[in-house]
Amino acid sequence: PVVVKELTKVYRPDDPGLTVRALDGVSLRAERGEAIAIIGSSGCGKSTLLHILGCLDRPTSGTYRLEGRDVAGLDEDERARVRNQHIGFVFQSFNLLPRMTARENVALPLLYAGTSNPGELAERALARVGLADRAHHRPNELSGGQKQRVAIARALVTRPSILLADEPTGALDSRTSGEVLELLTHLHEEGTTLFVVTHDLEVARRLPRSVRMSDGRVLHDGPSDAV
Amino acid sequence: PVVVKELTKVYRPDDPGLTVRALDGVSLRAERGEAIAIIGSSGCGKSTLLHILGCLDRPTSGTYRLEGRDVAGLDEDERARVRNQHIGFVFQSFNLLPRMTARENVALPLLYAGTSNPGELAERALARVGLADRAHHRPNELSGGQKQRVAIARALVTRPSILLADEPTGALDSRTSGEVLELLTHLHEEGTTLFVVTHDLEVARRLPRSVRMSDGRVLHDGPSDAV
Ligand SMILES: Nc1ncnc2c1ncn2[C@@H]1O[C@H](COP(=O)(O)OP(=O)(O)OP(=O)(O)O)[C@@H](O)[C@H]1O
Ligand SMILES: Nc1ncnc2c1ncn2[C@@H]1O[C@H](COP(=O)(O)OP(=O)(O)OP(=O)(O)O)[C@@H](O)[C@H]1O
Ligand SMILES: [Mg+2]
Ligand SMILES: [Mg+2]
Repeated sequence: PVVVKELTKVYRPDDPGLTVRALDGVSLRAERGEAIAIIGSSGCGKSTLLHILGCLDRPTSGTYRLEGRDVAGLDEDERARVRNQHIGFVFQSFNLLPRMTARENVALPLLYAGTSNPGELAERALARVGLADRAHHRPNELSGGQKQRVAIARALVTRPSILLADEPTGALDSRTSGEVLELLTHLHEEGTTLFVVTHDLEVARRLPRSVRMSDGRVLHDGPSDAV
Repeated sequence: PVVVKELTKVYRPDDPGLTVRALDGVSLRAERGEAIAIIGSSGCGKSTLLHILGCLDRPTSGTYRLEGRDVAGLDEDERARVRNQHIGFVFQSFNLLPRMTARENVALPLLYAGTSNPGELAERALARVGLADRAHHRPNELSGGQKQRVAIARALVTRPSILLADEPTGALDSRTSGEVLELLTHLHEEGTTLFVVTHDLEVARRLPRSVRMSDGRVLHDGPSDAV
């Protein structure tokens, strides 16, 4: 399970006029294999929470136990290892490496993990998001929605046990959006734990549970059909 | 009016296996003060068309006359002047300058135009998108939707006669999205010509006319209520 308790994230704590409480006491528990939407207004703390769950950032206070292990206290290298072995992350602004092709970007996590056939697995992941014919394009030769799909392919190529996706359909038209949701649903059926930040309530309603945030806190946590 | 005829944009024309016809013969005419949504699947050419309309890019072939003037044939400096004097552009990936604050980013077009009171006008523009309290934050200290709103504020601070917005609500929740649409509608009522690329059909339906694209061409051009 994923268990966070009383997480806070405070920027510029020493500067009262500039202090931002991006997370102001967030607690939640997810069992393995759950699929959860995180929703809420622009600036309410969704990406901040997702980065902490993804071991990309540390909270100011509070605890985070991943499958029973305290991960908030790990050092940089240990967190990198947890990320590479267990976590797939789709960034809100994609974060593709500009000098590498789509195929090279997607293969990168496999190279870190020492997996064989990285190129072939990368091409299959690209095919699953409809971009087989863009494998050798660089990010500046791709449309916004194509970059988003490359970021998605990269996040799932290592078959992570936890997939964290920050607005994965934000740049996609409704049909392509539907295809990506099919893909995520399929992964979930195979046992992947899913956290999907989205401001699209149609996306949220396709996941069993929704956590609504506001001003760094959880307002509501329950079945998505109430959303 | 904005008049484009038979625009094409072809990448890698000399490499048959890699040739991409991003625009494959696009024609349209917009009268001054019209508001038009551009919709279509990921990769169909919307951003490419918008960049040509915004004088940020040149077509491979075809013509573009803006208020009777042939702009496709202008050199780099002349196009920069047209942009600064007449056009506001909201980029799909925001394109904020990372080392400047929100306020400095928004003030930049005013500095180029030699306008007095750039700082004050920038702050008012930020207030209109709900970000008065983020004026001194840099882009990496802002959420995705906050960056998008700074990009919007920057595009409208010079009161351009033509506003080109590439997915301006893509990173926004429904309430903030609604506020941005109100703002755009207001500008339109004041006479601004609007081109809004969007994959959100709710946004498209709020504009009188929609142009649907597919594979670099216009599939359909007419009233949005048919969309
Ligand atoms: N420099 C380039 N070299 C080759 N192909 C390119 C280049 N730039 C863009 N393309 C291709 O041109 C096509 C149109 O791109 P464009 O960005 O206009 O799409 P779009 O409709 O805005 O898509 P989205 O909805 O995903 O943002 C895409 O298929 C893209 O891969
Ligand atoms: N380095 C920083 N310094 C100061 N404030 C920050 C910093 N990084 C983020 N913030 C603030 O933290 C708050 C939460 O940001 P976060 O990115 O989590 O929002 P979000 O819910 O993902 O928003 P969006 O829907 O717009 O993507 C925002 O108000 C933002 O301005
Ligand atoms: Mg975010
Ligand atoms: Mg685009």
